[in-house]
Amino acid sequence: DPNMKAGAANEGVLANFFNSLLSKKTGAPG
Amino acid sequence: MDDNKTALVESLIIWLQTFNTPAPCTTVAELTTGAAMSQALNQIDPAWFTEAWLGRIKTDVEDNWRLKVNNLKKILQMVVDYYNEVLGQEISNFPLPELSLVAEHSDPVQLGRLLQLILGCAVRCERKQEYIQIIMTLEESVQHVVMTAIQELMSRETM
Repeated sequence: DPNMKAGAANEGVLANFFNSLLSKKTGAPG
Repeated sequence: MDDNKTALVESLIIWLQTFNTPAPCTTVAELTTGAAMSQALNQIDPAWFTEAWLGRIKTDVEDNWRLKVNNLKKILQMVVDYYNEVLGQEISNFPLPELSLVAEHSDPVQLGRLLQLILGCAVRCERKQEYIQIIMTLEESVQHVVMTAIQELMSRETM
């Protein structure tokens, strides 16, 4: 089902983005 | 109202509701007082958006747009200072919201910009992990708008 595939891909994009945000350092640089 | 113009504000209102603020937080009009936004900011970083600061945000503004603008100005100024002084990020490339349009006309685009700046505080503060994980539990369409809003903020920031 193409809709299910698109949904799964979308979920992957969101998860990747928010996980990368989680791993970023907090606060001011240096 | 154009869907593109309201998508940002509608999704960010849903996000703001996760803070369970004492002030009502379901419509654009309710948010124009600044009460719910300031209470969310107090949760995001109580060391910066302190109880004393929160006390200066008037909660009984009703339909007085001048009082609303005063509240919104206090919020925007503290948020901009937070980016500069706590997060170490300049947001001079980001178009700041026209607060008078928010207070007088409940302008959803301008309110969306203010909420977008508050979102940026939440996903970078010391407790960002908690807030990002909450975002990840929201409906996919809301997460998408939130992601785009964060990406837009990041693309306009300079260290």
